[in-house]
Amino acid sequence: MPRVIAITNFKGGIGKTTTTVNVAAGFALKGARILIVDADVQSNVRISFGVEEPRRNLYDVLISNKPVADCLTPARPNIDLLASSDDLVAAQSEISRRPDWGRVLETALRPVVRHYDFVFIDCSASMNVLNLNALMAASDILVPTALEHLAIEGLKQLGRNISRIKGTMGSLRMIVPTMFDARNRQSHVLLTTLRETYGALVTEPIRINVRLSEAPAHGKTIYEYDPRSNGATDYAALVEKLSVMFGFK
Amino acid sequence: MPRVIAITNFKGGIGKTTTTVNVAAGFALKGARILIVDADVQSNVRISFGVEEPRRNLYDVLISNKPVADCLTPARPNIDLLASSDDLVAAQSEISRRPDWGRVLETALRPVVRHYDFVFIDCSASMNVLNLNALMAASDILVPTALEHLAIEGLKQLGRNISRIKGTMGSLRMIVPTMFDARNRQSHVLLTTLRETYGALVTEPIRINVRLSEAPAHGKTIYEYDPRSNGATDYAALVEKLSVMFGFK
Ligand SMILES: Nc1ncnc2c1ncn2[C@@H]1O[C@H](COP(=O)(O)OP(=O)(O)OP(=O)(O)O)[C@@H](O)[C@H]1O
Ligand SMILES: Nc1ncnc2c1ncn2[C@@H]1O[C@H](COP(=O)(O)OP(=O)(O)OP(=O)(O)O)[C@@H](O)[C@H]1O
Ligand SMILES: [Mg+2]
Ligand SMILES: [Mg+2]
Repeated sequence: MPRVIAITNFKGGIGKTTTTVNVAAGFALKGARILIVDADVQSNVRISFGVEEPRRNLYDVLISNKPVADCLTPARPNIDLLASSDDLVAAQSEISRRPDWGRVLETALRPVVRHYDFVFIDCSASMNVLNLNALMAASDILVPTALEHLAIEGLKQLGRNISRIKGTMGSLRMIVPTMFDARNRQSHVLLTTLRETYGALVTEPIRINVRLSEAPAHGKTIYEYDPRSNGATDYAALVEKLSVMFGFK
Repeated sequence: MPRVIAITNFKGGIGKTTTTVNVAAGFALKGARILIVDADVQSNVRISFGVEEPRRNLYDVLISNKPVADCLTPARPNIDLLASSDDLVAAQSEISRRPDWGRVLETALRPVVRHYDFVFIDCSASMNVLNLNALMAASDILVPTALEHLAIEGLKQLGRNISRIKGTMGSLRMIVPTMFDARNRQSHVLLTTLRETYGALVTEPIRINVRLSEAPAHGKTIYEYDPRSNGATDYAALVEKLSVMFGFK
């Protein structure tokens, strides 16, 4: 069975999409077959890969009951994308009214999941019915966080909600500190706080790196845009750590 | 009638809460009577003001039908806060099932709105039923945006959704560039792009300023934490521009 990994955090702008794109791309380069589900109406995954808006997407799967296999878009070798769309904004209320409203995504993905080694779900910030579906469908949860007070504060709430939705915190695999700025005292202080509170869950930080924020404008992963950058080095290291954890090659 | 101002953007982490807190505080210092509604489950407004979790909040108003006047918390002189809560996560689906699901917030606020000069609604990132309610209730919309590709890209989608929900873009008053970093070429390039696309809607940028990211940890507004900082200067200037626009003193 593949791992279904939700990349989530209520806090916005802390690196969820950047982590989804560059972890998925790192695994694909190692030969893993990857499905990325973009559960955020912003469609930032598609933009980050430089992929045109496809004819079919997640809305077609969840609302129009089209088969998943017909709604996938190849993003890179070894990476299929189930893209998001504007229509999902209106779909949230419709999904909420269904009796199985928490399992809609898990059920929809079931026919194709076994063709992949990893399924990554990029979540939007805040909590909505799509994010709830992502948590329900996930076997593993990865939580990026910026090293800022509001983001660190928000982890407690996220933990409460993961426990409420999944029954335990057991599926929370890693907390990935992002945008670590060695010149900034706050970064160091909050990284220490994070490690004191969450121990071995906390990975090495992803350093702040302007190349990571430039890459989406070129529709490239960090490995394509600047393979010798700190961003590429740090995300490759994270992929290695995840590979070991999930026993992949 | 007071102005009801939704501070919103699908993109996360681009300065919605920072703008809500420091614009509201700037107006309160000028003697305006302010209500802040925190429509984001993260409760970042409460944290930023250093206010304890109150007994009653927005959940009590929307779901338990408690009168708004009984659910307000004084945050500062001239500032009342209708705080958010964890329970709002579960409330979204419940609200979605109501026939008047888009007008629930507007209806709930009606009894108290006339006691204030301004009502500010801090929205979460992404789109959910609470954010939809905030847009429906708002007479004016203020959109902060970071000067990054994904955030600027997202403005087009936000504009489409504002038109869809409000019928026109007429209530969009300002786009406020945040985290402007003069040392970073991308900041300059994207600020120019923003001005070319949205013209006079775009205000002077809020400069990147570590004091703004430190202030929430102390539960202080930027004027309290570091009144001589760039952050305090830039937000005070924004308050002046809004005062002129809304004809306040
Ligand atoms: N390590 C980093 N160094 C510098 N910039 C980064 C880094 N990680 C992400 N960024 C940039 O910061 C911004 C926010 O990152 P991203 O969009 O991945 O966050 P997110 O959590 O997915 O946001 P949202 O809540 O809107 O979905 C983006 O412009 C991104 O390019
Ligand atoms: N001009 C600025 N300079 C430096 N840091 C800033 C600035 N504006 C905001 N910040 C910091 O950036 C982070 C994101 O800002 P904020 O939380 O206000 O964004 P948001 O859009 O409300 O996020 P969310 O999508 O999670 O609601 C916070 O830690 C904040 O303190
Ligand atoms: Mg994202
Ligand atoms: Mg916020």
